[in-house]
This record gives sequence, C-alpha cells and structure tokens, in this order.
Amino acid sequence: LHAASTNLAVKVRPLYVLLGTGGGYAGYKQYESYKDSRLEKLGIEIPPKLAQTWEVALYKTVPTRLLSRAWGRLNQVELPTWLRKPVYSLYIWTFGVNMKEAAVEDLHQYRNLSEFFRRKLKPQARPVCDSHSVISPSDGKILHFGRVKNCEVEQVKGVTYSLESFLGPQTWTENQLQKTSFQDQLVTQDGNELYHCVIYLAPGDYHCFHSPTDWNVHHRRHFPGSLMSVNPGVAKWIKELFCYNERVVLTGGWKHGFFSLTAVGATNVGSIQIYFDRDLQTNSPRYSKGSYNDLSYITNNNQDGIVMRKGDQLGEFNLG
Amino acid sequence: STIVLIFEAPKDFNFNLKPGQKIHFGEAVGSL
Repeated sequence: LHAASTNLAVKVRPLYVLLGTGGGYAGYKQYESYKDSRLEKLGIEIPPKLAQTWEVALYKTVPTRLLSRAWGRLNQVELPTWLRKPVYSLYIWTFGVNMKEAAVEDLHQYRNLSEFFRRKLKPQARPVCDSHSVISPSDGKILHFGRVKNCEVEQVKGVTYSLESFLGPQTWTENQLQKTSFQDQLVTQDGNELYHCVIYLAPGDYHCFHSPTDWNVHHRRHFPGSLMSVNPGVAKWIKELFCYNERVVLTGGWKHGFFSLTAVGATNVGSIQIYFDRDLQTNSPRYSKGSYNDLSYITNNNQDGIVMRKGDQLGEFNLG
Repeated sequence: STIVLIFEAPKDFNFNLKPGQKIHFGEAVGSL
C-alpha cells in the first residue's frame, strides 16, 4: 500500500505542477486584462502588451493547420436531420447569427455545419452603397484603418506589421528601382497616399466577401502559413500576426492606382476560396509555411485581368 | 478570419468609419 501510494504521488506531482503554473498564469492574465479594462473605463490609454518572443514561438508550435483541417473534416460530416436544428441553434445562440437575413432560413436544409457556415444572404439583405467609391467587402468589425506610414500597417492600433512581409516582394508589376521604399513602389501616381482598412469577421458573421470597389484583379499571391486565431485580442497581442497566417493577396488596379484585398485565414476558418480562381488551394498539406505561390490573371489574350464591379461576389472563407 | 484592404488614393480620401464599429457588406468604407 505504501509503495503504491508513493508511485501515485510520483505520477501525479507533475500534473499538479502543470495545473498550478498554468492556472496561475491564466489567473495573472485575467487580472491584467481586468486592470486594463478598469483603466480604459477611466479614459487612460494603455499601450498594447505584446507577446514575448517565446510566447509567439510556443503558440507557433501548436499544430494549428492540422487542427484546422481536422475541424474542417469534422464539419463536413453530414448530420442526421433530427440533429441539425439543435446543433445549428446552439451555434446561432452562441455567436448571435441573424437567420432572418439568410437566404435559406430552414435549418434542416443545411447538411452540415460547414454548409451552414457558408450560408448566403437574401438579395435585399445588404444594399450596396452607391455614393461611396469603397464599400465594405464583408460583414465584420473594423479593427483599424488609416494611412500607411513608414511601410508599416497596423493590425490594431499600435500593433504593426511590415507591409512588405505582408504582401511579399513586389514582382507583379514592372520593378520601380528608382523608388526607395516598398510603400513608394506601390503608389503609382504622384500626390497619392496608401491607405488600409482591417475588417475582422466574427464566427457568427456572413463569411462570403465581395468586391469593395470597381477594380481589375491582376495577380494572386497565396501565402501558406500558420493558422493562429485572428480575434481582436490576439491581433492586439501578437505583432506581425497577419504575416504569419495563411492568406491570399489579390492585387490590381482601380481608378486611383494600386488596389489590394487580402483574405487572412484563422484556426477555425482555415481555407479561402476565390470564385474565379479554381486553381487556388489553401490550407493544404502540400504547401509549406514560409513560401508563396503566384498566379497572374493577365495573359496575352487578357490584358485587363479579372474585372470586378463593386459588390460582385469574390470569395468565401470555409471551416477548416 | 480577416479582410485587409490596402489601396492607393488621393490625399483627400476620407474614411466613413470608427474603430471598433460593426459593419455590413455594402456599407460605405470611404470616398473622395
């Protein structure tokens, strides 16, 4: 009995240590966020607390791509009809989905969660604004917007990432060697500025995206990458998050010069589909992190690329 | 998931947005 109890103590102790340190760390983080929210309520601006290098490295060791693909497979399993309503109702309740604007309101019609996630909207649910030249391509929350300064873009206020790392080297147009910075290389007309806007799509949001303006898409660049969460809390915590994650960058031109739209994937929403690009395959094990794959939509027979009108359907995010 | 728009525009381009606001597809982001 004594020997057995000694063995048990040896076996259990590391678990206690792990639980104790993990719980302590989580508690400390909770206390920090509570303290910050109190200060914010008092109107005191708090500089973002960025993750340490080791924290980012640790997060990167989590097999997010594998988890995402497993999640995707699970959600492609056809649910029995009797189970559909309770499963989707739980999702609707958890993430505040407005089913009244869905093209198909009957929950039994969606064979699995993946299909439900890709649901379309009623045609009249989202009127496209005529009076503004740039519209929102999707439903979501505005994380940040403004001018691009010093080749740095902000994922949330005060947390930046490199424009060049995000878009990759500028090879899709004639190289402009006389221009010094990457930012200047993108600006085609004198007196123009470079602007950016970041829209976060929450799990309950409509996850298709549309053309934000009248433009011609000339080039696609697919960056296979990690699939870390991109929720605003993580975007505030991990610098360069959008440069680590899997993404599809569409670049081209509009009436004022350079225009680009980038779809950034996340753990649950790992794959991105572009309707006019059947060759694009995202969150696929055949691509390794850190590389990128280019495709030009400009050919000898088509010098305009893909012509998109404001509000046209462009693509969608998928589960896993 | 996230959508990032990066584009060139004249200096008088104005955003019709507030940080943290909820937006729907089709609503104005900005114009000249």
